[in-house]
Amino acid sequence: EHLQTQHVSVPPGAHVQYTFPELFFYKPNLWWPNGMGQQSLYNVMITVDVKGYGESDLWSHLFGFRKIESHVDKATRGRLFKVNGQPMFIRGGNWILSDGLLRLSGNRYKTDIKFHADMNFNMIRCWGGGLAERPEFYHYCDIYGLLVWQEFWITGDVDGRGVPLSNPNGPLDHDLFMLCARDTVKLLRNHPSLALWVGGNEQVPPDDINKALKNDLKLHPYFENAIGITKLLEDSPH
Amino acid sequence: MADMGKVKLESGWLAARSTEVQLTGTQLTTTHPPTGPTLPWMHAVIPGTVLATLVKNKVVPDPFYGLNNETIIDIADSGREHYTFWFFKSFQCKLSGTQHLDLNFRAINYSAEVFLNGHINVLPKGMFRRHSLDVTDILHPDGQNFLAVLVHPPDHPGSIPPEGGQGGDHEIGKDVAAQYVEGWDWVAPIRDRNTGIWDEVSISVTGPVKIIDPHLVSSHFDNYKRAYLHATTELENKGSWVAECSLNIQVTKEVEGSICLV
Repeated sequence: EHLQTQHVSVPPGAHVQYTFPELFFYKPNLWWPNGMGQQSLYNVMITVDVKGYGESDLWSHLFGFRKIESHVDKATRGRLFKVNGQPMFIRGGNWILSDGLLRLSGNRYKTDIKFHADMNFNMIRCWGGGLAERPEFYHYCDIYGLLVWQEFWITGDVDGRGVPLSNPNGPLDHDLFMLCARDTVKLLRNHPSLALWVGGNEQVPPDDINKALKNDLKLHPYFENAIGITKLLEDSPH
Repeated sequence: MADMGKVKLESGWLAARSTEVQLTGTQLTTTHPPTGPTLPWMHAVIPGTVLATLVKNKVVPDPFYGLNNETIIDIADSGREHYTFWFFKSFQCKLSGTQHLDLNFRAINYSAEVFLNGHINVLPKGMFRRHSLDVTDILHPDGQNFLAVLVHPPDHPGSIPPEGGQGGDHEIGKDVAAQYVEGWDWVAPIRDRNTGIWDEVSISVTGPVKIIDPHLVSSHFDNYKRAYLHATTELENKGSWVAECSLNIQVTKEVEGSICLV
């Protein structure tokens, strides 16, 4: 029942951004972390047909309906997580990478990540000195319900500490860092297991990078005011 | 007409150290393509790193056993060119009419030059970025295409102080790359600093309009009884006329168990 078709004209050589009217779901099966419920996933498929040509491209991705919130608790100064409104006790493991020669495969990720789920973990923290993990890593975290805390490529040891101070201003090319960060976010952002982006390990990124990351990753104003949207949608539910 | 969609290029790759290949990328992908794993060429591990390829071909011992890592020369001592490698592959692809073909690298460490059928594309630096090249116009009419990629290590591979330590001399932090490769309290230094085509390589066939990086977001109300799926996508029209498109989005429940969706 969830199928929608829209007509779009795209000028020759152009790039356009298109937003579908939102699709309504009543009581969707929610995606839950390991130990809190099912990791229900929907298959979202987007296709584009061109008049006079036929089907031109197709994209699909598994998607989980879930809402993840987190904030630093003033009393404990620890970060509290909620999923679908339910507070959760984080049981997590540090992750650096699966193989030092980057012989990474779906099978290897499946084994590693199922192992974490079998240990009754519900979060994996990807350390800033390692990789931005790959879509296959996130796919199995989606399947087994491991939330992911993904750090960008800044570490206390290499950036701005030590005697003598090393790399006080992080990498030489900040634009390159932001280009890589933006492309990485686009690569991974549709995975329900992705819970938190973190600037670096034991270190705050250089100020301009930190500001840009916070700006790019803040919740889009469109979703900011849930009441507003509820009101808007109640007036025109579909 | 080639089938629409993505095909991974993950087998049949060859590799050779750049200093042992006297040919240019243009020659490798036109008049002198390597014919097989005869020296200096060897079977390559793609996705993987230069060291993964050398270990697979037993050129160096596996660094994870015993003190093998001590027997592998570090890039600081060998120089960057020692770990600058060619990767070569031929692939079949024959397009029809208005089809387009992209050559995609999901991640390369750290920079590269791509040669396809004699044409060069320089891939900019950065370990954590994707590259997508529209190669429609440089494919061979007979469908047989030659691809060679010259991969360079990070600009600042650094050197490992005698006392080791977290991140060696920290030089790697000048680049946008994984920092553990200079060694940490839990790992010995990685001799090639993870240089290589370390993630998926693919070709994707589309028509005139291509879907790029859709973004899916759900919003929830009434205690999660009411939910909305918001979807935004970028579209690119590679054709030379206005494309009148029908854009479809379909959401189906991921089925459990052995039930298959027809």
